[in-house]
Amino acid sequence: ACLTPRTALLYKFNGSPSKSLKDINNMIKQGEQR
Amino acid sequence: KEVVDRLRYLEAEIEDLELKEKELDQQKLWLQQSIKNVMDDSTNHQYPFKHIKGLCNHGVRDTLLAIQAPCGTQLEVPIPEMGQNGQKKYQINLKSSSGPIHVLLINKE
Amino acid sequence: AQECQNLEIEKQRRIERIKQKRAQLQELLLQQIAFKNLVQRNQQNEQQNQGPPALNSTIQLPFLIVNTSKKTVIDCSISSDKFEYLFNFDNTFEIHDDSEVLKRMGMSFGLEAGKCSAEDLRTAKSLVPKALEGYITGNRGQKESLNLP
Repeated sequence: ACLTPRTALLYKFNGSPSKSLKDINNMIKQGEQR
Repeated sequence: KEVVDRLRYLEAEIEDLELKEKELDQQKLWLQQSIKNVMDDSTNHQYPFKHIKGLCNHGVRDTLLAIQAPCGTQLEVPIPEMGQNGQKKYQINLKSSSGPIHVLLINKE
Repeated sequence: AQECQNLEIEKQRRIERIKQKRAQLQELLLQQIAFKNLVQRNQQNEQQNQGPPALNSTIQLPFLIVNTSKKTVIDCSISSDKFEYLFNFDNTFEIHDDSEVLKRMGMSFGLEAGKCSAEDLRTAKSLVPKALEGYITGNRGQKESLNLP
């Protein structure tokens, strides 16, 4: 488990896989449900 | 004898897997270089905008923002939190270190 | 027996890593096909229209698309040099990268969904490095290995 609670998700143009954006979209969706 | 045979078999399998992994790493490098060559062909890698609008015509009746930024630009999305007025706040931070970022509002009346 | 157990664990780790690398390779293959197809199409358009498209009708790659409801209020702060942006939305949004947009526009010939005509398969094959053609139209083993349907 990471020491400090994760506060944000990151994506790098032409550096991160598309999956990182899927993770961000899921986090936003969950944030809505919560 | 059985355990020794198993050991030999596993060692051979792991050797195969190692070769396979090296081949995949090499192929990934080729492809990344090939994509970079295409992207470096600066005259032609723009994307016809009308097709992004086409996304709107695909029943996407939303507001679309197109963010065009230099490679390496960082996008950060904090975990949504509750604002003072009890409304959820959703944020996007963009940080570039090598050039300006351009944001286009695609389909807002 | 202990050595066998260690090797079994090592073998599983390697199999897992190879699975991830194959998924990445598939993603890159589709990206390569989509980008090259886009470049070819842009060139055809330019020949037909005798010149480059109007300036505000195209967007340079790489780009991201953020889509949110029409009702969403978007507050945006921009640094003077345009190197930093901060957006606040009062509603949810989704973010898609250019590879996703290109796929949705059919630029990778529907390969990711296994809906690709023989003609398009030939074109797709011509857009990837020779050493990797096997993943597109080669023996089943390679195609399956990238789970390209």
